[in-house]
Amino acid sequence: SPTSAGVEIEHLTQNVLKSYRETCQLRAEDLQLRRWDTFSREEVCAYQRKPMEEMWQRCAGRITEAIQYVVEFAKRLRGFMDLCQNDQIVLLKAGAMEVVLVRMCRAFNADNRTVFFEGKYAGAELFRSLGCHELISSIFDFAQSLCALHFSESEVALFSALVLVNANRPWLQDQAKVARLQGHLDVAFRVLLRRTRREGLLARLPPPGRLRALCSQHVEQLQAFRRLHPGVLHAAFPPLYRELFA
Amino acid sequence: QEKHRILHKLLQNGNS
Repeated sequence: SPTSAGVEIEHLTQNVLKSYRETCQLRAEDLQLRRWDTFSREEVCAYQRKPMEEMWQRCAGRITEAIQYVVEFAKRLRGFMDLCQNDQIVLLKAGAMEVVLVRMCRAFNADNRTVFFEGKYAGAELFRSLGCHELISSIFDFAQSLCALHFSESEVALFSALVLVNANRPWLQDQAKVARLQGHLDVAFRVLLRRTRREGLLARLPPPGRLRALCSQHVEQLQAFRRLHPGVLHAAFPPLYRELFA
Repeated sequence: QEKHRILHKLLQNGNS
């Protein structure tokens, strides 16, 4: 009946919000409080002087930490653990980095184009020694464009659940089951937007291709780094990072 | 599955 469907959707929404709150890594209030706490010129120079391998290793470490929270988010999402293991892995392998990029907009200060990194806010120039200027610029541009949407915490929660539960990912075994869950999350998102008079957001969301392109760009840069520094990836990068991207 | 050993392990470790 329409009523019980409504109750179901409300339960799902509450589950997504709770799962997100429990796994958001950094609280929005804390990020907000520290948004003008930027690295000093000397600190930026110290990062810029780091060898490329060390900077890559640091960034891989921070990405891996963020991904572990996304895995916990997925595990708490109602219905996710009912999918077969193949599909859980397919969705995480394809979507974890995309969710990290979406979550990053919370840790981004669009007023001075800085992102929270290792305890303070950092501009794109801090990442210079990575040797992938274009990728960093694209990620900063993406964060800037998401910030312009003024996402609420509930919107980030539901949007990231939808980025993760995507029935169009290749290699799914039970695509219909993923599509059902995706459909319920989609309804939950639309109900939330209607309730908060934010339906206009739907037309302004980034197209899925944009997230996919950023993730491919990351993998391409990793391959280029690997050619320059053979062996470093295996010796010094987190195993989960290697498993997902190498 | 062997290729995704760590992801597997993380998924199987209860809701920690």
